Amino acid sequence: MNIFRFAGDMTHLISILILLLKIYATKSCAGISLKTQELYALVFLTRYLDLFTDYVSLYNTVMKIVFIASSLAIVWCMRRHPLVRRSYDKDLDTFRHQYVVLACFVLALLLNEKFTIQEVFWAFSIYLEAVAILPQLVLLQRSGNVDNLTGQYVLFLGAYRGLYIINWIYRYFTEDHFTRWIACVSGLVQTGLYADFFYYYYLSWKTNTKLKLPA
Amino acid sequence: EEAESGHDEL
Repeated sequence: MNIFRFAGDMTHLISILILLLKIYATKSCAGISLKTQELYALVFLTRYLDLFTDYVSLYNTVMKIVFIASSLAIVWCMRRHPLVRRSYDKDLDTFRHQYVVLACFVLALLLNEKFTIQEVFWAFSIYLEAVAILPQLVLLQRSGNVDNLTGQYVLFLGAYRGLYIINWIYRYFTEDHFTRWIACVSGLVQTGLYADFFYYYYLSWKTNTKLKLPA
Repeated sequence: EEAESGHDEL
C-alpha cells in the first residue's frame, strides 16, 4: 500500500460521502443521475465478490463494505426516500445504461486476466467504472443543474482519479511484477471521461453563477 | 498483501 493509493481511496470515499450527505441534508437529488449511481453500486458489488473469500487486510475489507454500503445508500435514497425521490429528474436521466452494462460484460468475457467467474466480474467492474459517469455527463449537459453536484464532490472525484494514476506509475517503477493493464488502460479512459465531465461541470457552474448574479 | 485473486486495489 502506498500513500498515493491510500489518499486515492480516501478521496474516493469522501466524494461518495459528500454526495450522500448532500442528498440527505437537502432531501433533494436534482441534477444527479440515478443511473450513474446504480452503475457505481453495481461496480462495487461485482468487484468485491471476493469480499468473503479473499482476506487481503482489515483496511481492504472495511473499505469494500463501506463502498458497497454508501453507494447502495445513495441509490436507496434516490429510489425510496419519499422526499428525495420527488426531485429526481426522471425524464432527463434517460441514458440507456443497460447497453453499457451489456457492452462491458461482453468485453469482460473477451478481455480478462483469467476466465473465471470472479475474474470476469472483476474485469466487468473495471470497464463499468470507466463509463459509469456517462449518464451523469448526459444529464449535466441537458439540465445544467449543479445544485447537488457540489464543487467539493467534483474536486474529490478528480483527486481520486489523479492519485490512482500516480499510484500506478509509482507501482510500475517500484514493483517488478506490476502488470495491471486492464485496470490502467480502463482507468485512463475513465479519467478522460471524468475530464469531459469536469469540463461540462465548469461550464454549467459558470453559467449558473452568471444566472445567479443580480440581473 | 496480495489477495489470491491478485487484486489488492479497491
